Amino acid sequence: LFMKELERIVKSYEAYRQALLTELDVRKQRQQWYA
Amino acid sequence: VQLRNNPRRQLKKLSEDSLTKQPEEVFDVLEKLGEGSYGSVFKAHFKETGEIVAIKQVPVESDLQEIIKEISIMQQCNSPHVVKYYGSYFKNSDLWIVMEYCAAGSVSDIIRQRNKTLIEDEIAAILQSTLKGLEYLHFMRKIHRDIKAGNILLNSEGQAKLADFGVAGQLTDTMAKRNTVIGTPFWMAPEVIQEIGYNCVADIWSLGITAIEMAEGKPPYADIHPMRAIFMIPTNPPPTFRNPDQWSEPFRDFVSQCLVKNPENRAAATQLLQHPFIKGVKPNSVLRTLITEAMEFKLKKQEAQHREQDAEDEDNSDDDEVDRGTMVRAGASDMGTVRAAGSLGSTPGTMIEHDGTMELQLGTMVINSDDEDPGTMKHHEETVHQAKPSFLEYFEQKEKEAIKNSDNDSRKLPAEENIDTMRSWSVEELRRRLASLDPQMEQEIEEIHQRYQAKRQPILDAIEAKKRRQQNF
Repeated sequence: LFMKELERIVKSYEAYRQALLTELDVRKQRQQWYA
Repeated sequence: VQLRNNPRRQLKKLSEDSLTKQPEEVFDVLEKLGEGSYGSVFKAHFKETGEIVAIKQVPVESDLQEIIKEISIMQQCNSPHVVKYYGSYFKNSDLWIVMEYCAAGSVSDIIRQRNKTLIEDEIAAILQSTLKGLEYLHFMRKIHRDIKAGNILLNSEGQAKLADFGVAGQLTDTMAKRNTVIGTPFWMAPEVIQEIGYNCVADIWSLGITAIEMAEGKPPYADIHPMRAIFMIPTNPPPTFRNPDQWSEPFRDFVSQCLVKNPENRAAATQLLQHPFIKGVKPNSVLRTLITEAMEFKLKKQEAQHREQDAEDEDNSDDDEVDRGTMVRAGASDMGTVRAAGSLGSTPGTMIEHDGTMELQLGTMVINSDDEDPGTMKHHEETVHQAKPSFLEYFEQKEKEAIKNSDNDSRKLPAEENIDTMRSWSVEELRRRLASLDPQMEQEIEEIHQRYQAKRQPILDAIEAKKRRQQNF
């Protein structure tokens, strides 16, 4: 159960990190476009 | 019938010396008292002081974590209104839990044995002791979660004591409300059924139902299917007496104060101890007739079983003897103090013949245990032979669905914000969140590690103790 819960936490944080990185990337591209 | 045990000295805890011995050197196991949540309960004689104790013998393959939880809760309690724990032994494949003996048995046994419900004076006396037990328990931030006549024991002096902490829970400051569906369906508070979180006053609702049970012989809705009752309890107005005119105004008012649907408006144990119905309680001597009759019943039954056993022994005198250790006489069947056994049968609500009296099979259910993964449901059956009731099947189905959903949900973001919210953040905010991600994750992992470690430790300790051949604790 502990390993299952650990896996769930790591996966969810990883997904969150990816979403943040994607959003930062989008912002960067948008800034470059406007520049 | 001897009304008082009158031990030479009051046992508090078994000494180190007693605990290092084999249990049969310390106790003479007398007759079987009945079946508890996990195993059989025997009456035993503590050789050192002559005191009578109860010993619960639990097979070690049972749910050890639940048993350790029960021991731990009893161990932390020191109240004359809570059954005392004296110590435990490992003996072969059983765990022997030595506890305080309550000579008159449970209130539900007494009702069944006498085939008679209780009168108001008797109910008030029992409720007062029970409320004192609950006041103590709630002060210790513990919830019993299975208050019913079957879990209130009476000693020979008429003092009621809370027993069976198999499903009790500990509240912590960070977890002020629990959301585990636990207890016995007909006694369960609406907020417990609705899984909206509950606290100590859930026990007060169950106490109100227990008051009706003592007065009428069974809890409200007992005649209908428990699956339906489970939906009716949160929906319907609070239950009342079948014939309210039969009962005094203070008693009716007491019950109505326990059975308040909104837990925020429900009275606490301390307040209810000041209720006129409880304040006006007569001395414990009002329970004398009841206790004498219950103990006489036990004695007669015990004698009958001894006769039966002797006849059997004579018949089987040539048979191979089974090693019973020092058990003086373990009756072939239970001694009449068996609680309403097991989970609800396949035909719940059906009256079954038991020892010449009628009783309902009303068991305890444990669902959605918060000791497990969120959403994981759990139930234990008090006896393994019972057919699984339909409402448990229903909850098991819900459990499967919950597990399925939790798998689909495994990629849910740790923060509450979704991607749309993320779009409204500034670049600085996004960078800040990204930077704080690792410490946050580490903290969450550490918390969950601590939580599991706390649950694992008592089991590891028990295994380690067994490995070191330190058989008792």
